[in-house]
Amino acid sequence: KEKHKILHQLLQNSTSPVDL
Amino acid sequence: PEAADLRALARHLYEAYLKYFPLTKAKARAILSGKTGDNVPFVIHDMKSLMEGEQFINCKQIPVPEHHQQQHIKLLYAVELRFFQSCQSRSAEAVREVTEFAKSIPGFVDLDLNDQVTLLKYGVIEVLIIMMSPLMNKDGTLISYGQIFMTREFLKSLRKPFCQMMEPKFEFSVKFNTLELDDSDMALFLAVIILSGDRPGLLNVKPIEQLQETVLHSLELQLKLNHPDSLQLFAKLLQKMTDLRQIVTDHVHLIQLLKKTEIDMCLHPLLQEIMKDLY
Repeated sequence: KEKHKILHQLLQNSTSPVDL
Repeated sequence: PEAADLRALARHLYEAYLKYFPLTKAKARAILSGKTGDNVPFVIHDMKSLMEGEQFINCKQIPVPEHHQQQHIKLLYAVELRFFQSCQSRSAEAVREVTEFAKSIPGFVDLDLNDQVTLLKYGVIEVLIIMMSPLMNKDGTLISYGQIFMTREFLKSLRKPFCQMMEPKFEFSVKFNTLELDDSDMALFLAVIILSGDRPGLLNVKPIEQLQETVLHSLELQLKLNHPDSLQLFAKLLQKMTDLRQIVTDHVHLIQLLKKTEIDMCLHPLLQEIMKDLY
């Protein structure tokens, strides 16, 4: 899960934008 | 009733596509064919126009390393690398758009979360390459949401290995564009790519294959209705998926080479995540 942290975040958060 | 369901699915995916992807094929083709009135893209064809065009590109200023401080080297070096960095930022943003589109595919968010990650990891570059096709013609490509047209010759004139990055995408796109898909066809095709049950490391393949089968039926029906005179279009389109995998493999190898040779290049964390142990 740690290996794909940002992808996990993108999949789970529909509104809060990940800092791209 | 079954055909009605397949049409409803096509409509749903087309709506999601329009919602999440800001530059549609219809809009891109209008820009490329000069049908947008005064709204013509800025053309980048050499280093001078690249520097002038930077105001259009959302460039982040990156520090120039000590050993490139000599004035003329610094200038060229910074422009080329800054451009590459802005490509990375746009790609990361595009990954976010593709993720939102994937989540809108009925059943996708009900899949095992690890499988959702795997499908995105392996599918997203293929999707981005397909989405690049409408922005390209044989002479160049639109970038920066259609505000800029960058010539193919200019991209070929960059130093190695930067000059090798786009040429395979041009070759693919020129051929792909002859299929003349529209945005509603593209939406279904992208969903088919995302729902590939043969990605390495998937935990539960069956539900993915079931979802893909439904989207495939919907795509087949869509193409029959939307392109009644284009024979074997469905089969031709599926064959493109094989070419795509080779292009992605080569692309990832080039990025890995860049990482080794360009000591000052930093890869965007999201893209790094996607490309790590990919192929």
